[in-house]
Amino acid sequence: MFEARLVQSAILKKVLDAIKDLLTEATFECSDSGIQVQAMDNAHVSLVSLNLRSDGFDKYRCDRNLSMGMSIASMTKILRCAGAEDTVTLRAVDNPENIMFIFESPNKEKLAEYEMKLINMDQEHLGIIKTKETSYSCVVKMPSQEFSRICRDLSQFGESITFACSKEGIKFSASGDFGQATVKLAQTADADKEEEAVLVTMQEPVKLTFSCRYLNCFVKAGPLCAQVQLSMSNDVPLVCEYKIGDIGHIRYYLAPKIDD
Amino acid sequence: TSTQGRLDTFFKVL
Repeated sequence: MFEARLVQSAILKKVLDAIKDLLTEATFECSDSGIQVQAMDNAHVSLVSLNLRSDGFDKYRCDRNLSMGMSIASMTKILRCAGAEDTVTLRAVDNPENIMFIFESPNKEKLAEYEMKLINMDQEHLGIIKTKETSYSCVVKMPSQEFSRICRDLSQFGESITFACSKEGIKFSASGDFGQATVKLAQTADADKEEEAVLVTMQEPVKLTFSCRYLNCFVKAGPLCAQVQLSMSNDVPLVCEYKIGDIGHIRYYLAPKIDD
Repeated sequence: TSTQGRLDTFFKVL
């Protein structure tokens, strides 16, 4: 028996918004410690790593480990049926062919149950992110809205954005046929609010170029968290991380552009 | 010119 309850179904809606442009289907690995998804996009350029800890749920029970293949589009359709204030419960038996989504209104007067067929997926298990945390040359924390804005604005100029980070701050730039654009963000000396701060932790400067198309998918996670963390080292994939309240995180890995 | 890298180049996919 697997059962996981979240008082705020809105969190799950936002999680789906954050992955639906990158993944058409994904395996949800459920265990005693929580729910995990690790999946690459079709082009193997980016990877989504979603982690929802069991202790972050209002109720969580997982008697045996389950791997459930789910269509992200179908899941999105079902979550659209949940009211903004509804509680959501995910439920499945031990060898499931289906998963149930149960939505309950705050006053408990409305109970809606949706059943979704699971899909058989080739078990492409990615043992990538289980190694100990890599130390990165630069780690930048900045407002997620600002990051979304910069990615959107600079995407108008070209297909890629260059991130250059030094101890002073981070510079984003793009160029294309009709011109070029640069946005510099200085490290904030004393931001009034923690969520408005720009913080740079630097071992050595980095300069990396990434595809706009993927960055603009990652920023869909913005509504999950006021701050985004960008971890960078030269010639290795970017890690773009959004915390999901007290329950977990979503990390996107994106391979940099490489010189031919 | 530069081309988009693939994660396979950086990580060993099990």
